Amino acid sequence: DPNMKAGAANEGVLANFFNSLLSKKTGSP
Amino acid sequence: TIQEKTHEFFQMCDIESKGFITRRDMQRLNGEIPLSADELENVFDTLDSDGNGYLTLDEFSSGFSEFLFGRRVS
Repeated sequence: DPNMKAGAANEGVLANFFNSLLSKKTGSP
Repeated sequence: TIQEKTHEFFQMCDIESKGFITRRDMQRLNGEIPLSADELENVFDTLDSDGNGYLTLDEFSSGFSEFLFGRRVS
């Protein structure tokens, strides 16, 4: 399944994305 | 809770409260969070598991929990 492979490759980007949302949420006053 | 966070994040993307996130909504985050347009595109494609171009809260939350639990496992 090419989708699964793409998903695995993008795991880091996904982590980046959610981490950014997390820090945006907590980082803004 | 995780569910509340998921909802919060979903609404941060779905600023018009449509109930789903489009590729365009994702691109709007460019500049708000330190990810390039390309990376945001990647995130969208990864989360949009059925590939219909709309990210539902369901798809979004399963991506979020994958991120949370995947991190814990590895």
